[in-house]
Amino acid sequence: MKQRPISAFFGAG
Amino acid sequence: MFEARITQGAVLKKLVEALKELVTEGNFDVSSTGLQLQAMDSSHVCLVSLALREDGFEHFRCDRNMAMGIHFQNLSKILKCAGNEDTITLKAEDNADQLTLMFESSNQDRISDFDLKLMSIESEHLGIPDQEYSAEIKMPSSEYQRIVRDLTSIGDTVLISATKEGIKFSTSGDVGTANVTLRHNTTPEKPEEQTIIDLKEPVALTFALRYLNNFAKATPLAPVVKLSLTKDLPIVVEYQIGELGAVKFYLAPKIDD
Repeated sequence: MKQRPISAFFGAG
Repeated sequence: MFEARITQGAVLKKLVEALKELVTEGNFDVSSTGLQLQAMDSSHVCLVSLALREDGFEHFRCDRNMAMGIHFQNLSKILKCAGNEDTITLKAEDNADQLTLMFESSNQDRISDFDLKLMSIESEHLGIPDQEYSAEIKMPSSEYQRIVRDLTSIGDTVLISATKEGIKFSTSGDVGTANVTLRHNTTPEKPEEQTIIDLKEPVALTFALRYLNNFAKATPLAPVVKLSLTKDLPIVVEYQIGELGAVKFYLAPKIDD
């Protein structure tokens, strides 16, 4: 299984 | 200048103990509304979001917005010098390169101050949308701590499934498998001993236990933890720190290759 970086879920704010 | 005074200095000590393994460094963003921190772990799969409200402090003053770059292991070394009953005051001049921490014993007979060198940290700020989750579970924080600790000794990842039957934590490893199910239970008189499952739709997600176990270091901060789950999105593990604010941990789910 793989894990995407957390930034892939949240845009720049 | 910036000045924040907290009578329960132990809260600050517990907070930094909860964060220092997960995040090496980060910016304390202070403004007239309070103190915030957003920081990722070194592998960038989880995010810590801390928000302490200005009115949660006994005294709070911030003349201009500042980002104070903190090395958490170093801050922890200093906070270890504060007594559990001490009042702690944080102080910094505008654009200062150090943060002063003053500790006062409860009977005011011992006062100490330490200066922490600040760092310049360029951090990417992420926008976390307010959203509805498929499942929100409130449970005793000690129960969460026990489950993730127990399962970490069995496997590396946990499948968390929320259904109308309850919330199930499942793992497997070399020694075998483990399942722990908590049912909705509002029988205990004390709200902090209840398990409350607010389910909009069933959801099941897999996470690395190492991180969930690390989040449990925040257990001393709050009697209750809230888990929020939605398909294909990070889990939120949230601890309310009394009237002061909250710390939220976000962890990306494991997905099939």
